[in-house]
Amino acid sequence: APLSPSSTLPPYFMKGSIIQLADGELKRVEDLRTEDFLQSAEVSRELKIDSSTVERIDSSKTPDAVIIQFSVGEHKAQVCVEVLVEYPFFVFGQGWSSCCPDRTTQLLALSCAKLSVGDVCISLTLKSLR
Amino acid sequence: NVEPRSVPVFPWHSLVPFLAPTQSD
Repeated sequence: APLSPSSTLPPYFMKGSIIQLADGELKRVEDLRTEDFLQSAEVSRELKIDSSTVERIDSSKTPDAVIIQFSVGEHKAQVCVEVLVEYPFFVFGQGWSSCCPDRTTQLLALSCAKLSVGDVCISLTLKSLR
Repeated sequence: NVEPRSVPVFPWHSLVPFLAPTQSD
C-alpha cells in the first residue's frame, strides 16, 4: 500500500532553501544539479543513489494527491508512493519535476518540469552494511 | 545593529525520497 501523503510539503523545497551537500558546499535548492546528488552519494558511507523509473501515475482518492508507481534500481523493485500533485522529484539530467508543475511553482516558487511516465528519478537506498 | 538571523540549512539527502528497500546482496 502506498504511503499516505503529508498534507503539506517539506520546507526545503521552497525556492531559496539552503541545501548542504556531502562535501559541505551550500547551494540553493533550485540550483542543484544531477552531479550534486551523485557526488554527495559517492562520499556517503550509508547512502547510494538508485534510479527510479516512473511506471504509472494514477489519481488518488485523497484530494490533490496522486499515486506514483516506480520501478527502482537494477532489481526493478515496484514501489508506490502517494504524494501531493505538487511534490517535486529530481529527474536525472532534467531537474525538479512534479505532476503539476504550475502548482509547484505557485506554492514553492520552484521551477518544475512535468513528471511523466518513463522519467528516471533520483532516489536513495541504504548501502548494504557488512 | 542588526541581529543576524539564522537560516536553516537542510542536508542534501532530505530532498531525495527513500524508495527502495535495503538490498541484502
